Amino acid sequence: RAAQGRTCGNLGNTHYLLGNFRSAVSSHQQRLLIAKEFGDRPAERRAYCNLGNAYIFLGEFDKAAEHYKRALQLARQLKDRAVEAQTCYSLGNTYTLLQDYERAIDYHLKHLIIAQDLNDRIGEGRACWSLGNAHTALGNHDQAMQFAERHLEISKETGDRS
Amino acid sequence: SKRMHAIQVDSVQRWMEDLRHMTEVE
Repeated sequence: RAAQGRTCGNLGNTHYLLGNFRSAVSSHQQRLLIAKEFGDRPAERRAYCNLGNAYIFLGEFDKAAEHYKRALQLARQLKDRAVEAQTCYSLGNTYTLLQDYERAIDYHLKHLIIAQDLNDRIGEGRACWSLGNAHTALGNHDQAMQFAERHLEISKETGDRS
Repeated sequence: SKRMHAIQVDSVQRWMEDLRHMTEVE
């Protein structure tokens, strides 16, 4: 049964990489069930992330957000800061797709704080870029400018010409 | 439309490009 769980996860990932997102969802849902049977929280966390990602490409952004939120709870329980940061970043982008820019800003700020704690300059740059765009969408041009300037500074430091 | 505008945000597009190849491996 445990091997069946891992295989469902691998199958889900393969469907996903092939662009078969409905099949990916189905396999990852199976993987999630088996992870729950075993009380395997890291596997549960992975399944929620994989499901969130597949729902993004199906255009089902509400479902993606629900799954990312479960992944975030588990990442916090498991004290995995890097995964917590990644999931906040995903939630920020998902709420941008849902045009809920206030929530997007909340999650991008959470991502920014963790990226700074972890000394992840690339992550910090991405957070500033995203925050600039979300503030622009809300018409907060002064704040958008501050984040754009921080993004520029970090891009110069990391040698990211694009 | 507004929805298309959100999808065209450059930082979101970049995230989606990365996400397309991102899987949580067993």
